[in-house]
Amino acid sequence: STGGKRRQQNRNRSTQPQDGSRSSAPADYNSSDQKTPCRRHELFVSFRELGWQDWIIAPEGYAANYCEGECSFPLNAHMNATNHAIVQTLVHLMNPENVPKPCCAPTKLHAISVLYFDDNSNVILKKYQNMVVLACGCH
Amino acid sequence: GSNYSLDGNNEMHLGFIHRRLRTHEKREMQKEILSILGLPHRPKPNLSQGKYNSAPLFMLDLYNTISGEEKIPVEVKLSRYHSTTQSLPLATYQETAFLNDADMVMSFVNLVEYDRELSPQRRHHKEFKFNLSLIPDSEAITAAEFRLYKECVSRTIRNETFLLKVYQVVKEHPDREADLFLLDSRRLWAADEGWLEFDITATSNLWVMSPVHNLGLQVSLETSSGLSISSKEAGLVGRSGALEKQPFMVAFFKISNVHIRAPR
Repeated sequence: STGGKRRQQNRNRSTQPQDGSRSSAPADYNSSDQKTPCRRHELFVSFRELGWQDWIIAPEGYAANYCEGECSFPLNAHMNATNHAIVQTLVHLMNPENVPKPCCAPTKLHAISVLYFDDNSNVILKKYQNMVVLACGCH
Repeated sequence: GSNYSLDGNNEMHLGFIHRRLRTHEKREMQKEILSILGLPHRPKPNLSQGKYNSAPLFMLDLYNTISGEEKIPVEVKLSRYHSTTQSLPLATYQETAFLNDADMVMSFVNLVEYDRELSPQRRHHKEFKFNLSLIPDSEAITAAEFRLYKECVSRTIRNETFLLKVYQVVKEHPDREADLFLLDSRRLWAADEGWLEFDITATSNLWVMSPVHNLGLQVSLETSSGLSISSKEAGLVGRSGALEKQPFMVAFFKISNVHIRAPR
């Protein structure tokens, strides 16, 4: 946009009442009011609470995390909000009904190991990959 | 866990209800977790021999090595049992190397043990057998070890040595010695104390591929003058010995295909 228009916009912006909801500019791809930021929730699966400590030797349980909410790009990130808004707008123009809503998904996964007896009292140590979410973010 | 979202639909919602699970919810949770762990049902081991004997202690040592968490070092547990404070860690460097490459490690209890007190001209020997038929298919053995505990033998003169031999039983005969294949031999000092480990990777793979050939192992000992002696005289711990020194076998596996969890 040209500089004049931008000055106009700035003037508009400064007179507008500061309300929580954002204008529905095309780049604004979400109608939902509350924005749940991208977060990792922790659920602890306790083998003891499940009454399994007679056959599971270790661990006591494990953190089964999951991710929820929306991604927000930190402005100084490689994909900053402006680029993100432009990408969203372009996708919207090309294909209005499915504006991509950035998911919040596991981006770093970790294994756990479980040590347990089998039916014949043999002992098994098994690694389970991708059982614990260490970080969430955008794909 | 106790704080699981229970409002019916699959979506996870923020508002967790922090309360104890009801019985059917707990059963559902147990089924769900067993399916994630790839187990058809919850195992019911017979632990009359106690939970912490030699194999579980060794496996717990491997577990601590993998998870790297600050747990009670296994030696501390062991020293509670032993009058001697042998410093030998259960898991050696070699096992740790196998461990890093393995997806699963399994220890097997010794199913049978005969101390054949034969007539003097025939030799003493001790037999061991392990049931490898329970290995989940699609697992390939990358390494396997047979572990025996030797105690210090103080009766004889301290610098006496024994020659220990481990054989794979190839064919059994009712009226004479079995056909044997020598796997390993080791010269031991009477005063030695600690775990002995013998590589039986090739033998274990044969037993998995062809269970009919799984006729077990034999261990024999002789003095430096060639006299056959019983394993007890040489200080080897058998079934009548301390629980945490019982002989066992351990195998390291690499999964050939990833366990795909059946949708519920």
